[in-house]
Amino acid sequence: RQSLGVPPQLQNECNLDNLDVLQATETIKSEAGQIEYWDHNHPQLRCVGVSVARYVIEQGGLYLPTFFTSPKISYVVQGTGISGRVVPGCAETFMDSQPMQGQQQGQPWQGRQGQQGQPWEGQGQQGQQGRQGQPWEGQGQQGQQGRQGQQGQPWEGQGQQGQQGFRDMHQKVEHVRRGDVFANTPGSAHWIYNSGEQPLVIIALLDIANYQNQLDRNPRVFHLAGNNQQGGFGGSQQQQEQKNLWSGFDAQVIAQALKIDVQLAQQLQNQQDSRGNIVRVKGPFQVVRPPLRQPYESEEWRHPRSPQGN
Amino acid sequence: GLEETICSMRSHENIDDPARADVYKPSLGRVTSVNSYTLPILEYVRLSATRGVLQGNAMVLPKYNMNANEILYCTGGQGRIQVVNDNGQNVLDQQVQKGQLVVIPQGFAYVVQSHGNKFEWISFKTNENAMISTLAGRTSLLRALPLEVISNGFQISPEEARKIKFNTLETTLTRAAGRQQQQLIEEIVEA
Repeated sequence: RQSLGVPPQLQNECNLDNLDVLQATETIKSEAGQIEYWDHNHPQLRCVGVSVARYVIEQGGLYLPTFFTSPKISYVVQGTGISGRVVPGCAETFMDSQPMQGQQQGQPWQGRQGQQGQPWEGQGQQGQQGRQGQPWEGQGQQGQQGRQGQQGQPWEGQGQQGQQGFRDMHQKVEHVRRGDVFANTPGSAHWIYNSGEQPLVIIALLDIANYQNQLDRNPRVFHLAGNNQQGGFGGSQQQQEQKNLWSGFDAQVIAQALKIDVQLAQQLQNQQDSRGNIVRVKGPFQVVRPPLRQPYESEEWRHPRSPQGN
Repeated sequence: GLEETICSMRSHENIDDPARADVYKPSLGRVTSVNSYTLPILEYVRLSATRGVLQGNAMVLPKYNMNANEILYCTGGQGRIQVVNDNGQNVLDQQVQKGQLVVIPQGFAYVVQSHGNKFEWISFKTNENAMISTLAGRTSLLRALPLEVISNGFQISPEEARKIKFNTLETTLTRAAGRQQQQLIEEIVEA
């Protein structure tokens, strides 16, 4: 680690003559769970350049999307859940394949699909672009408006039937359960939902001395939603209210970027939200995901009775 | 061996030629990057660069650098830059003009706008393969999240979540409201 450019003031910081058992020193409570932190300024943790946190997500709790500037590795101590990881630029590969209602009734977007294929279907989104180009690419706002004027957005202007007809699509989500290890690269956001019947407990380590963290030796968490009025993760963020990234932008800029009205843009900033970073999901959590692999889960898979079992 | 590899290594690449642009929209601007894939010597120095030109009333969609710090130098024109830190605080909201420099730390979200004037810049990034993640647009982080996560995270209806997720189809550059339109929006909000 010293060869990787540890600042001189930190090089003599490791006093390893006596080691202590470390307990979490700070707890940040949220609406549906809590996050416990170990003090990363403790000499032992400072020496090895890591920060550790334990997440306790209650049943039906959702840990809102966040990202870090350091690599992170996590282990599921208890419970089951659903985890989503966002890899920038990757296609939304999870989509509902149920027949869309109202397709027979001439939806405005049918013509476009008929000509070009569904933009979210198949593997060839890139290829499709290469062959035909997206109608809204390279034309700026005018081109986009033109398209909207002619055909409408696939999810707009269709009334109730259109809303039923359009299904969500998103990037990969995975089931996690006790014993799972998962890693996150710097800058890639992730979220976790507790789908089980007991608290989901995850212990996570941030490698803040990793060369990929190009800032200081303070763990920095960036929230994409929610607010944390109690602060957290020590260092620069300790004792400071943590708002989400949208809070720092002018609402008008958000409205322009997302092409939404200013009021909705202000809602993104979650200014009045006191739920913290783990929120309770109201109603069922309807995210497109593959079913659990039951045979894999069963004891028979672990200990096959017949010797022929592979 | 050195003569065939190190000594003959290409060490320069022009990124100001519109014909070389990675993102090009005649009415909005262009963005061109050079990294270790396009200029292998950058792998040794662990640096990369991005050249950008914004036409009047355009914006670079909000984004952050995943694995690099960015040092942005304005080479021409004037633009507005907003930077947000890890606490969600606005740490920079200023007009930037030719000759001025802005440091954008890793992970900090930022947006660049031009109002009326052209804005040109060169960004140096402290990673040979610097990666960005956009917060709005077709390949953005929001687009990759399930609607349920968005609606629960922001306490909004599924229909509103749908708008947030899908309304912006561009990936890098989009139209920014002009001054008159911006004033009109402010008047509406105040009313």
